[in-house]
Amino acid sequence: GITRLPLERGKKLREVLREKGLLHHFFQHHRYDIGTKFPHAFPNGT
Amino acid sequence: EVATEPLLNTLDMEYYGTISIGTPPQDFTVVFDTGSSNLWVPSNSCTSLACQNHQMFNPSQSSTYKSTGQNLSIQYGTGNMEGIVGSDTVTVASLVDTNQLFGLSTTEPGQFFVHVKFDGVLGLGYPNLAADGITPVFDNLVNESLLEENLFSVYLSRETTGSVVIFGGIDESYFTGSINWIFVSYQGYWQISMDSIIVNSQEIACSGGCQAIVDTGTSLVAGPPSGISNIQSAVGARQDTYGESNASKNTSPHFPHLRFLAQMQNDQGPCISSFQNTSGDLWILGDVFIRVYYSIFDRANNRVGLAKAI
Repeated sequence: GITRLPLERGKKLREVLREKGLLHHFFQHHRYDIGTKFPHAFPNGT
Repeated sequence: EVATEPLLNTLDMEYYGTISIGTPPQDFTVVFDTGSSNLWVPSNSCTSLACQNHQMFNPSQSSTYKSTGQNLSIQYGTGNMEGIVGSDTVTVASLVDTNQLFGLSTTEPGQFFVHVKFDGVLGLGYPNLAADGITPVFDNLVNESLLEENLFSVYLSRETTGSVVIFGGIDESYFTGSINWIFVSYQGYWQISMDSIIVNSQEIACSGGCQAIVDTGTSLVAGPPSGISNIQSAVGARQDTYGESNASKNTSPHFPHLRFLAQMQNDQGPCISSFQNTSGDLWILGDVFIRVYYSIFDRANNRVGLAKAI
């Protein structure tokens, strides 16, 4: 009834882009706002 | 001009595991994301470079695959995933989830996705977030009576290995002390009410209460600019031109007591603060928070349990 699934901690895309020198290019051309992932949330409490 | 990029939230995902789909099984690396509710992986009919760089599901190689003829568009951050809906057996560790509906992306979202290590996303949010009413994987596991309890829990390690998502139970070896339970305030995301944010005994954000989402699919802690600014000041971080905040590794006396190790990304390279602005009033408690607190997502009682992780 209890099942474990191991997770790996990998390199974030942010780090990959930084290493490739692409991170500033990314931020220059794209607006990044993690809040846009949650359009259905109640923003001001319930 | 600022353009948007689909699936931008993939910028800060860092924990993933392997599942398989089909008969015989085809393996995929997916992010277990409590901030969404769909399962999707790339389809072999996707010709974009990003798809070619990842594992792609081939329906013709699976004897248990069923086509639904249904198109799918999952809104995901600033963009969306376009694809089709199929049904097949999904195996999560030893759990065999039959007739699971899932998305097969036919266009891969964004040029930067080519650099992402994982192939897709497995959402662990509530069903009402799922596109087209598709039953999420976790709900199917419960419906098929495969789990001992209607909950799952997550332990995130700072190391490359050792992290785990536990379906159907709680493992006391991953935490010390008691579990603090907080009721879910909105059953969609794992959203809770937070009373305040205190640094060094002083309330510096979330005065009067605020809403927070516990999200395994985000690595940072994010919140409204005013609150984040106060926290950045408290940890001695400065925001650079592109919104990233840098801090000197030599200013540890200024970091909040006990929070430095948990909330600064102190790996090799620049020391980047783990706090980030969002445009809304929500707080997002991502992996840096979950690494500190073993997190229990209790669907049976609609509550989140937090206990001090080992």
